[in-house]
Amino acid sequence: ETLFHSRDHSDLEPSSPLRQAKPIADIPAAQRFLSRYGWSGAQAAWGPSLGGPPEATPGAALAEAVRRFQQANRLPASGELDAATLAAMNRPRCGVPDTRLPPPAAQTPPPPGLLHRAR
Amino acid sequence: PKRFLQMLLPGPGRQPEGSLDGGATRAFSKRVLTWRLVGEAFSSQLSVAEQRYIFRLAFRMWSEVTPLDFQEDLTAPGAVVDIKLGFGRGRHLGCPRVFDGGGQEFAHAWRLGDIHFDDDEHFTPPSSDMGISLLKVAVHEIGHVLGLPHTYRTGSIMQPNYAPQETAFELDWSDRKAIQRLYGSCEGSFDTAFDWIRKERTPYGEVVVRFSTYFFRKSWYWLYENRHNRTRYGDPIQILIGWRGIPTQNIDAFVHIWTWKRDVRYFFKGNQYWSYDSEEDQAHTADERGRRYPRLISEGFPGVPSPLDTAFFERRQQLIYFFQESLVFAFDVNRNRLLSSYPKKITKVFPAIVPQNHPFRNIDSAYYSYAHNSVFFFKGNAYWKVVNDKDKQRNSWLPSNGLFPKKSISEKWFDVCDVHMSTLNM
Repeated sequence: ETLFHSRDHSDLEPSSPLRQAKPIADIPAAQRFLSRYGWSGAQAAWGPSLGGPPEATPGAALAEAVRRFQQANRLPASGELDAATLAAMNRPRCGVPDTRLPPPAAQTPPPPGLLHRAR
Repeated sequence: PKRFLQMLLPGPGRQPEGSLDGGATRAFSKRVLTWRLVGEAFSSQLSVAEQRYIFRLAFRMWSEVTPLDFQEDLTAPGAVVDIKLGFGRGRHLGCPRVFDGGGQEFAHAWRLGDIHFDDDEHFTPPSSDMGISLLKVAVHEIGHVLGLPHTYRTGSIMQPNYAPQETAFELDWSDRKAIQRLYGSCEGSFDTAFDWIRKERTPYGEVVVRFSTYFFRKSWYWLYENRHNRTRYGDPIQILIGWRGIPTQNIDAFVHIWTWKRDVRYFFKGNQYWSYDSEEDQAHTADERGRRYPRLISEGFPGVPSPLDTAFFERRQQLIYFFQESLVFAFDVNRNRLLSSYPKKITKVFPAIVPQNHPFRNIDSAYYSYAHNSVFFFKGNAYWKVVNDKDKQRNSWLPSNGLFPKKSISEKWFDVCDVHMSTLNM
């Protein structure tokens, strides 16, 4: 049997072309997002995705996690799940959790005149 | 599932990838890494050939800026392939992180080198400006497998969110430095290095002189963009492709004789030399007197030995300095003969400023750089800069043609990196 597949192929989702990700539109979904991508939650940021509701993140902790996410995305750090924040959560992204951003000084400034040109 | 479970346990001294206090961590210690698009996990959206081409290009883009080489391996047992890529939907490939369908999460990378792409996404080839560029996502995920975390720095390929690309994307300065902090800069000796001068007419009819810098190694070369501090995107390229009619590998030397009366360019290899036509961008077949190229060095440059280590043209003196072993030969291009007092020891003509800090013999390349108005001697990973007029004005005690102490080539010319032979002529 090939390396990845379970014997009964139960790990293969029947391919349904119309599968769309559920929009993140409410607090539980936002909590799942923040926990999945390392912005909050005791659960290891990079652990198996558990189907059930995330550990309930108390209000203050949730607001703090939202604030951190907003700062990283250059949104007003209100701690509120406003429309712009939810939109940022719904953008196409990589599944690897985010890490704490290096302090701005850590970035070596590129030399002047760097242009991005086609290959 | 067992396979992924054991990957979640942080290795000795390692944070699981993406953990909140993670940062960039080197993931591999060897230099050549193998990869494979897993056979039972092809995407249903692109041809398999296209998927493999895109992944080959993605690996090549990292290889162009790191000492790492990547080789597609279709035969070794799966367990020994360093990086495995595959597509899946929802619950996929035994992976504990279920994909969410079209939108939001489009791919993820595991610490030990597995990369999964959500086949519910609309992945597209580099030529398309629709959907999600598979190339861009692959370069991002490979960045993770190599040890790079997310960053929100604008322009970085490691941003967590997908940024639709306006133009063909490349790895920018900071991403290059980030990966080089993990794997080091690219080292290696060159067969020859030179600036190619060409006259161009501006739209206003003025004649301007421009130059491009080239580095040659074995059968490939790079164009170096001095104003961008890096090699041209997509280099190295095979010599065979970029230079018509000269030997396709292991060039010994290049010389551009540029005086009021002459503007000729010669490539040297073994005991022969070729003249190159800048206008036609190909080697001449014969000279103005009908003598065919390649010609013998001993005929065109009486008294000059071969094979050569390297050579450069000194414009003010109108001399070509030819180097072989520990000797240097000064050739007068107007009288077409060696200066009588030559050959001499290289250490005599180009003395070390710091005792014993000198290449002594077998110089790989003597390169006059218009960007730096200086001659540089390359040998192995190091260069020695020859004292020029400006140096003399600042410090009159410096010996003429003295050599400053050696430095590392990779600290002055960046990202001159090899790629695996299998991706050389992509």
